[in-house]
Amino acid sequence: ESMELVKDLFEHLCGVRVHKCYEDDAGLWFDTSQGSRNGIMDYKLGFVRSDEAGTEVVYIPLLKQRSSDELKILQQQIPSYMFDTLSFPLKSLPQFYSKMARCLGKEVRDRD
Amino acid sequence: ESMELVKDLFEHLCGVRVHKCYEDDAGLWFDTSQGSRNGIMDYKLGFVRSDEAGTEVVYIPLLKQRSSDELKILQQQIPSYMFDTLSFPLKSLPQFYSKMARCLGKEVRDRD
Amino acid sequence: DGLSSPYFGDSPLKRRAPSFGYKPRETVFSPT
Repeated sequence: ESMELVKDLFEHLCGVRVHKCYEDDAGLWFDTSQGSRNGIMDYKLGFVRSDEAGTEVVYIPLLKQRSSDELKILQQQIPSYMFDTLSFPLKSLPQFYSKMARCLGKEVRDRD
Repeated sequence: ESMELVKDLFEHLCGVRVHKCYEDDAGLWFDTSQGSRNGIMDYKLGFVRSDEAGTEVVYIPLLKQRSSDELKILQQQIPSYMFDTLSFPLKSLPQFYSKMARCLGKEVRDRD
Repeated sequence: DGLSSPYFGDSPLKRRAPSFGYKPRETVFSPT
């Protein structure tokens, strides 16, 4: 059973690609790209266990490699708070996914 | 990198679990469950290559194992055509996913 | 380039692996 086949399915079914998953003492991390031809966001998703609050999800957007044109389009697609690191409870993960999917699906006219 | 960790992520992020992936002379198949606490659909997704039409997706709902109560709820959630085998072009796969996700997310009052 | 699959064709998100510092992986078909 090939890992890449399963990842291919998820890219074409849900518009999400997990490039790599790894664990460190903080928790479990997934290097992820989400989106479609209208817009793509690269981010890290971390799953940090904590006894009292259950699992916390940490979202870290990766923007350094993005061109200014790409950032201009992303700024018209996704709300400013999603350009910063966020953390939220595991149960909110599906809302995070669909919010990101809706935003990145928006057609954006290139201004200039 | 563990396949199960990647599958766990997709179950929590996108509400889809791939149980198994395998290839036969017809094409590439994924045994899949999709949904949430409101409703779950088990189905096979097949990817059949054809030179002229590109890749065709075959959706085969798996209903035999479902209880009559579960089927009653599913019938209130998803349209009747999704109880039959469907085939559609690869580019329509994301629409299929979000349609299924929207339908299975519907709260259904248990009639009786 | 080994990155597109006979079933899915090209996978644009797969090509973004270098943003995270590694090469995109080829889809290897395991013998069924």
